[in-house]
Amino acid sequence: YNFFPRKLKWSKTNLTYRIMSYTSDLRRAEVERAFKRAFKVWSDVTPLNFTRIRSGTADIMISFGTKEHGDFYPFDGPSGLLAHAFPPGPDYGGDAHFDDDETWSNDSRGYNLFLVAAHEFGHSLGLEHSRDPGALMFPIYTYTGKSGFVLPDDDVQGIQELYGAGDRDPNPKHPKTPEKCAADLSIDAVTKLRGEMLVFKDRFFWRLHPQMVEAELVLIKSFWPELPNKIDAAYENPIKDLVFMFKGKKVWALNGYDIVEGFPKKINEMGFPKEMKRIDAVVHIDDTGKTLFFTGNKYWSYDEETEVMDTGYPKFIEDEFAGIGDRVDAVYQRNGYLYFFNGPLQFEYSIWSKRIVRILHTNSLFWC
Amino acid sequence: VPVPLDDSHEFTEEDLRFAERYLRTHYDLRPNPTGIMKKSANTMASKLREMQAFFGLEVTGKLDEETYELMQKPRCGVPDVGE
Repeated sequence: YNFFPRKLKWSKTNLTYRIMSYTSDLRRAEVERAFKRAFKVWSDVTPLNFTRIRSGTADIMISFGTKEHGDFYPFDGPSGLLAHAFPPGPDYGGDAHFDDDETWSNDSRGYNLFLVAAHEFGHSLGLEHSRDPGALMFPIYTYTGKSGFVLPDDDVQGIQELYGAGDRDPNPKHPKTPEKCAADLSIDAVTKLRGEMLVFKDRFFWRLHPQMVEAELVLIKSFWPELPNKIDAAYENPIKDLVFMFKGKKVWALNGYDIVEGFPKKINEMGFPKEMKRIDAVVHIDDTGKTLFFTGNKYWSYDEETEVMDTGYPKFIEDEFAGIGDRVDAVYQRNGYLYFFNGPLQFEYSIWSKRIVRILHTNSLFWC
Repeated sequence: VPVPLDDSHEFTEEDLRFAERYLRTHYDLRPNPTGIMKKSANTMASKLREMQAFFGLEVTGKLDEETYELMQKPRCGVPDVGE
C-alpha cells in the first residue's frame, strides 16, 4: 500500500458525501446503494463514518462526467480511464469522478460501479495505488466476482495506518496475497500453458516464463473472470492446445483466454464415479499420451486419444509412486521427471527409474 | 516518438503515442518539445522502468509486448507515482 506525498488524510472521522450526478446505466437507487456499500468497505475497518447529504458542499463530492469535465484531468471515452479521485483536502480534495462513457453495472457486465467506487474512495481517504495485484487499490480493474466482497489485507493495513482500526469489522479475515518465497509455501495447482508455467494459489496464479527468474503474480479472474478462485488442479493437453481446470466436481476447458463452449462440465462425464468429490492434482505425460488424475490416496489414468479411463484404476498412489505421501496438491512433468507437490515440499520422481531422486522446497519452483 | 523499443514486437506510431500518453498520465513523464536531452530521471526509458517495476514486469526500460498489453487494461485515472 502507498500514501500520497505528505501522507494526506482527513483530520476528522465523520465525513460527508454528496452525489451530484447519476449515470443512465443504472437506476438512481442502484447508484446510491453502490456508493453506500463502497463507503462501508472502509468504515467497516476504521473509525470513519460517512453521511450522505443532499445539498451544500460535502467532503466527498461524487459526479459522473465525460472527457474534459471541469478539473483539467479529462476522461478518454470508453474503457481506458474509468474514474479518478483526489486525495483528502479542501475544494476538489476527496472528490470522485466517474467516466460516463463507460457502461456501469452492478454485476460483471461493463464495469462494476461498487468495485470502482470502493477503489476511488480509497483515494478520497488518502491511499495511493498499491503494487499488490490482490489489493483493491491496485490500479487495474478486475471484476472479483459475485460473492461478497472482502477488503484485502494490504488495503486494511494501509487505511488503518492512516486512521486506526475500528471496532466493528464484520469480516476480520482479510485475504492476504501469497509470498512466493515463504518457507511454508504450498500451492493449489500447476500447469504448463504454451511454454509458460502457471502456478495457482488462492485467488492468484504466478506466470513463470522459461527465460525469466521473476514470476509475475496475477489474479485468476483478471484472465478468466468466470473461473472460481482456489482451483484444485490443472493440466495442459498440448495436442488440443487446451488447459483443463478443476474445482470440486466441475472441469473447465480453456483455449488461451477463452473458455470452451459447453464447459464447465461434471468430472464424472470424463468417466469418474459419481461419488468422486474433487481432483487433487493432474498431469499429462506427453510421451505416453496418458493423463494421471490424483484424488485422495488414489490415482486414475486417462487415455487422451481414446478419451477413456484406462482399466485397472484407480490404484494406490503409494504402490506406484512410493515415498511421495498419500496426498498430492499439484504435479507437473518435465524432461522425464514428475514433480509432486505436497505442502511445503516437492518430490522429483524419475519416470524412468520409478523412484524419487530429490526432495525440494515447494518455493524452489521460484528459485527461492 | 522517442520510445525505446523491444524488437519483439512491431508498434505503430499510434501505439507509441498511446504509450507516451500513458506514461505522461500515470508516471509523470514530462513533455519534451525541444528534444534536448532531459535529466535521466525523466526519460521515456526511466518511466518505462518505473512502470515495469510497479507492475512486477521484467524491467527493461523498453516498450515490449507485455508492457504495452498492460497499458491497454482499463484502470483508474489517478497516477501511480508522483504528485
